[in-house]
Amino acid sequence: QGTGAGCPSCGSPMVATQVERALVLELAKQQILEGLHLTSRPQIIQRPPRAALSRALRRLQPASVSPASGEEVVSFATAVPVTGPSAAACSSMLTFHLATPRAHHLYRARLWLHVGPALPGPLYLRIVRWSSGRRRQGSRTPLAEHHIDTPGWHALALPSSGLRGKASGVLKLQLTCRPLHRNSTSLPPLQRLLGTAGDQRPFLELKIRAKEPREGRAKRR
Amino acid sequence: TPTCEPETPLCCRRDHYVDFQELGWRDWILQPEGYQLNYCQGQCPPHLAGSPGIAASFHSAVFSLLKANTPWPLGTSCCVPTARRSLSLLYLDRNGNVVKTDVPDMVVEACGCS
Repeated sequence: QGTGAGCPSCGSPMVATQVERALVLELAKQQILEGLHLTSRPQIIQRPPRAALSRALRRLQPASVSPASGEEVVSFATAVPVTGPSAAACSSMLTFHLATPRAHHLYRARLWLHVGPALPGPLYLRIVRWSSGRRRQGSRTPLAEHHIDTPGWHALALPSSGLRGKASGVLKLQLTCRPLHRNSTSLPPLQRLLGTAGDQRPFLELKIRAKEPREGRAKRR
Repeated sequence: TPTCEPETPLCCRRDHYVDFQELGWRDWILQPEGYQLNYCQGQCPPHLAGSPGIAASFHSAVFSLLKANTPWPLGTSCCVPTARRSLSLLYLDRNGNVVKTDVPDMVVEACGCS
């Protein structure tokens, strides 16, 4: 609008360069926001540390292109030790803030953890999903069990079905560990075993694709 | 499709590179640094109508037949995109999550007369 009569693609007179440039920038904003289904640019509440960002970006395989109209998401965790009388010594709670899912289908999830050199021996790691419920302690849904026997980064597969749901977008995973071999030495607190800050911060890698229309209904065969 | 030159009045592709720095969006769009925002501009005289145009389809064939049998052109023909490609974006959402997605039909690659 305001550029004079008619539309540029049907032979109307050329606009001045500055006006055209301003139009192009405005059009670019609208096009990007519309393409990302956003109404305005995101105001980032908590920017991830640069080191964590660069490490995570290396995990997003440059060659792996998300499926058409799909997404890959890397979400960084905030980790706090689990305290309380019944809490295991080697236990930690990871909290993720995911965008409220649109009509998307989560089909792959991996939890990346960095285990430090203080690992005394192979450990058994149990991951449950914690959700606040009616009961004071909340409810726990088992998700996965893994064996970790070397320091370094580990990509632990999680069942995508166990992560769906919750309009709030807040996901809490409780990690509990114990020595894999019962007679081995006891473990230090998980906080000392797991990297929790900087470029060793745990993060979730999610692969999401757009839901097919009317997906979820049983297909008659 | 020719890219638009000042002396080209006919349907062409006008190339614009938009740097996200110019939009002040470099803080949340991590990659790429910018993208080609092209659009189509120029005249489409009747003899160019439907060549190659996104309407180069059944409608265009019917339109050509009508045109051939009617001495006067029906309606106007516009310069429109005939080919587009997606744009892969890596950006931070409001929670600081890194999102990688392909936005379809974001870059106009070719123009034609409908």
